[in-house]
Amino acid sequence: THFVPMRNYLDLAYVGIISIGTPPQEFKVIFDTGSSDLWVPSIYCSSPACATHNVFNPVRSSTCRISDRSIHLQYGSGMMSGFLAYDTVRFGGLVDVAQAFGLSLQEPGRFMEYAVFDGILGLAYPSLSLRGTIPVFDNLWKQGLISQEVFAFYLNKKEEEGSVVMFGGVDHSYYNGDLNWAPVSKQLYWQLSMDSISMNGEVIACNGGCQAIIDTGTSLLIGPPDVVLDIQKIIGANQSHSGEYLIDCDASNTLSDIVFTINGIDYPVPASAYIQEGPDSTCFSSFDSLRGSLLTADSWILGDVFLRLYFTVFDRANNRIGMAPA
Amino acid sequence: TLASRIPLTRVKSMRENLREKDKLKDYLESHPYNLAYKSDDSADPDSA
Repeated sequence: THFVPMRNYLDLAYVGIISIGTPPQEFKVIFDTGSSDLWVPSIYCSSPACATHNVFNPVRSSTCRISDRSIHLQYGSGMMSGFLAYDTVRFGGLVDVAQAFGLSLQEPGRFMEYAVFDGILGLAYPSLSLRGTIPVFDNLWKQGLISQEVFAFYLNKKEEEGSVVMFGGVDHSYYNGDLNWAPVSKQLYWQLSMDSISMNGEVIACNGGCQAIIDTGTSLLIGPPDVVLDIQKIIGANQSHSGEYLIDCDASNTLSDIVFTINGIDYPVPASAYIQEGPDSTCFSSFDSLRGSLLTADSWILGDVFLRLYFTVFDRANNRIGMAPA
Repeated sequence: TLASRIPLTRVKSMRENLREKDKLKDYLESHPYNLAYKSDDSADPDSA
């Protein structure tokens, strides 16, 4: 039995289509740089959450091999139980043979019913994956399906237009200027050392340096609770009954950029990005707290709010991350 | 070069879905924000 706790999936918002099996069965998945495993629901799953998602039927796939290895993926107060299987995974013209992936049998907890995606395709380092399995990206490289050991994300604010993940090369038309590279500080997540977080030239967080994880599977800018609370006060955000931080929508025209400095390069995030417009003309802070995590107290997660501004290249060959204005 | 491009679609997040159904508070209370992580697993990886 293999236990692999997972994050909550509250903010995952960019999905792509993959297929598994022969003939192919389609799934909407999150391409997630914050985890390393691939999993989708199975036809054997009896939970209500599985009834609202596409499910994989191994019997209908002539190339599927099922293992007797059970896996348990924990998320928040719920758990996904299932088993490991191997099959052909296809996306974007790539054909990844004998890819290990998880199939869920149970997805207790009603909250997964609200997820728009079927499963997750993890793109973090193999050290984060189920023991003995090779993550999708490593298999693409091992099987000679891509010519460069890189992948890159361009995330567009608009719903249907233009967002893309590219494997094996970088399309330079998606960014301005040169890519600024920063070394990966720990090969588990896509993690690097951040110098500081500042506003109006004054350091407001990460004083003396901290760690930042670049995570396509997170929507917001996540940091330590006490530090995030200070930032909420600085930008004038107040906690609502739901626990979110509300902010005057007009503040997006008046508040200054918050600058994330990484490897000596400034990456400004304007108020229009760190303030998100919700329904009924309410606006929310894009900062949230890291609670109950194994991460150290001085760690940040830079999610889609950051990635929509900066085209990002994940370079496994050189263990570095390249960023440039999208 | 051998390269591939996969289009992504921005969809409504669970946060937005739960917010609309007024269930966000329950979720935030029972699901603290967390990253994926791996605990120790001791079974034989070759059992497959």
